[in-house]
Amino acid sequence: STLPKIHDEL
Amino acid sequence: MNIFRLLGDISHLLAIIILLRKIWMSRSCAGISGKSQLLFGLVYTTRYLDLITSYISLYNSVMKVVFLAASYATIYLMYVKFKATYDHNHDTFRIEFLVVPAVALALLINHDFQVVEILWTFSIYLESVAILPQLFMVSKTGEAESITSHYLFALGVYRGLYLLNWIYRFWAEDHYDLIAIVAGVVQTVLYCDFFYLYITKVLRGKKLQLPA
Repeated sequence: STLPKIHDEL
Repeated sequence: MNIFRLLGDISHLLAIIILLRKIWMSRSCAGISGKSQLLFGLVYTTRYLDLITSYISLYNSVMKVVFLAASYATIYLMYVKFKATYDHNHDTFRIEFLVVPAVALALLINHDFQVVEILWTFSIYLESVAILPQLFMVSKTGEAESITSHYLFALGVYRGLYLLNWIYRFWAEDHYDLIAIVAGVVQTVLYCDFFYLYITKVLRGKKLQLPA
């Protein structure tokens, strides 16, 4: 899983 | 961005607007749990700290500001402007039983032991249970005004649509975030009982009455 570097979801 | 997440955000925005409008127009917060609103305010505050530091898109930034502003406005209306109409007697859920475990879990299970990441993780865990005081209040009063049930339905659907968004992103982008997914499943499951009542009662024009 490509861990989310930044959280792009609200 | 995908259609599931866009519809989810719209449903979320709709829920927040429905609630704010209901309180403002009726000048009353009867039947609404102030504790849940405080928890939501805490969720958005701890999650949207990156509003200043990282820019993702205009949409992302605008929506974060709107959610924060609407949340604070709702808390202001409930605890200041219309606090005389706040139903203390039925809004009795002990929110420390939600906040403390969320803090503990965020410190134990997270992607990265950094302040912003821990706060993000805390906000994800807290959001999954933030509606409990409201659902508890509806069960204590035994009923909910139809506008309140529309609010709850839109709020429950939003995270349900996010589940579809995460399935899509896993399939299309090979990207998934287990913390958000597990918390999102818990959050959506908590609404199932309400969804059943909403579909079978409110949509048939009946009042949302919980079996006494």
